[in-house]
Amino acid sequence: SLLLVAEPEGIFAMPDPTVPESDIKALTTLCDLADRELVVNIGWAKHIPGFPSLSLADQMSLLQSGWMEILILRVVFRSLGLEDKLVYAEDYVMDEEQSKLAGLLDLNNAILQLVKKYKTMGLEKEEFVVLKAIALANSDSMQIEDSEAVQRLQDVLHGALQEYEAAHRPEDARRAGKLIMTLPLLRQTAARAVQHFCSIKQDGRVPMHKLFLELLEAKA
Amino acid sequence: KEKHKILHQLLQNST
Repeated sequence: SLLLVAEPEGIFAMPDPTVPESDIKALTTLCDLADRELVVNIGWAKHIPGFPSLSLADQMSLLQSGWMEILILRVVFRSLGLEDKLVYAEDYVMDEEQSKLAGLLDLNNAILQLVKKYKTMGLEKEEFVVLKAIALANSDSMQIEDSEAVQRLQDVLHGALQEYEAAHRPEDARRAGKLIMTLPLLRQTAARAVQHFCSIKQDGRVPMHKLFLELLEAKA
Repeated sequence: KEKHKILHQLLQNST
């Protein structure tokens, strides 16, 4: 229940209507969106029960490892109602054509593989919010100071998922496990996304805001 | 950690 309440509102991309469509415009829009959404996600993390009790250093380490997984999982959940399209924001939906134009076809297809997986499973909002918190708590940072505290956070979230499934899907005893087993694909997809945006950063043709840059650099 | 100033600030701000 706390995670449902903490879930941020939808976000808007607001692409500049005066700029003609191009790869640079699409990537600029996405990088700006990502930067704003990261601010929102850091606020969200503080509402995960147990997260604020971690040391500031460990909170930072988890976010530095898990931020792209959180961004992608949110895009995936928003896209569950559509066919072969990614809802990056309420007003920014990318289809295959736009993905090609932005040079994001491979990455977006990888994200669509996740969408397909969760569609087949019928992922619910309750499951999505817990899974997202688990992705953060389980982001496998190498810099954790108090790994027992992080383990306790993982256990609480894992317990919440199991409890939810026991109450709502008693006919499928393995559903919590099935959901957890989707996380490797999320990790893999996030790593591709980070790699892709790191090379865009090195090209230097797309303006990026400071928080997005800071977190990309944490991954470099 | 010095390098991650914005993240640090955002986490320290209340709410």
